[in-house]
Amino acid sequence: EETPFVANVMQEAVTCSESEAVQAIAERIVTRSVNHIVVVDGNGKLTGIVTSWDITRALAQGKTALADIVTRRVITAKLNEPLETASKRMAQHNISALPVIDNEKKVLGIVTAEDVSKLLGR
Amino acid sequence: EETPFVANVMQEAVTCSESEAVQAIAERIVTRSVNHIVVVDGNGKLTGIVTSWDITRALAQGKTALADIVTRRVITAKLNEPLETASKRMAQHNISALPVIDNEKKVLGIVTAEDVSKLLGR
Ligand SMILES: C[S@@+](CC[C@H](N)C(=O)[O-])C[C@H]1O[C@@H](n2cnc3c(N)ncnc32)[C@H](O)[C@@H]1O
Ligand SMILES: C[S@@+](CC[C@H](N)C(=O)[O-])C[C@H]1O[C@@H](n2cnc3c(N)ncnc32)[C@H](O)[C@@H]1O
Repeated sequence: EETPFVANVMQEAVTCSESEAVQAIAERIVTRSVNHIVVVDGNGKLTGIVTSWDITRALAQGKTALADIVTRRVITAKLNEPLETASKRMAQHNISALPVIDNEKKVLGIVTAEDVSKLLGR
Repeated sequence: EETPFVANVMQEAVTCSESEAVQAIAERIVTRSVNHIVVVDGNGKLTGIVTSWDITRALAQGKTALADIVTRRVITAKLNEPLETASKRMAQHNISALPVIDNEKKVLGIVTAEDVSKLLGR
């Protein structure tokens, strides 16, 4: 069995900018049928992550601004890492996705627990 | 390598009843740090599923009643199934969790893509 790498299961990251409203981000989660939106700056560099879990927490706590719900300290992955390492990192932090970035924090894609699970089912 | 079964990675399902408000379900998603709430009747039998994705869609579409957002046709798993089969089923339906039920639809637990991914990282 070959060792899979992050690059083998990475998908395109669905992104948003800092200036977008929570309502617009919620609509993107629905239309793109994903749970993770990666927040980027004007150069496509990583500035945060917002998930359907964060939107749920915003509803539970009556928060409405993106700045109040976005996670800033983002756990990430690199293209050439073994997928096993990425899975371990997700498990350690109890999270279900890792944005994949280059050395300048440019967002290249995203790897999710769903993509890893699909590997077992292949 | 032994073949893992659903029973090996299954977790306790976090549940709600049909009479609960969306706000209360959103709060449970946050306090239990999960993405999936299994809807059960008074005998603990499966009647639906609500996820943080559904709550996000409710926000995007201005829906507020549980009956408007719950998914009724639930894809499930059995305790003694190979995990590979459960992963395939999740992948086929683009979903990230399967409630585990017995032959009378009693909810025994839940298996998620996150739990499957953890197996790779072990
Ligand atoms: C701790 S998890 C708990 C629920 C579930 N395990 C999940 O991943 O959705 C939910 C939180 O993790 C955060 N999160 C998701 N992916 C992340 C990542 N790569 N780095 C940092 N935080 C992340 C979300 O922003 C959200 O606040
Ligand atoms: C189609 S998925 C798309 C987003 C992402 N793949 C995920 O699983 O969250 C989202 C929808 O799947 C539904 N869903 C989740 N688990 C399910 C299950 N076991 N059976 C049927 N529907 C399920 C949710 O209720 C929600 O409406």
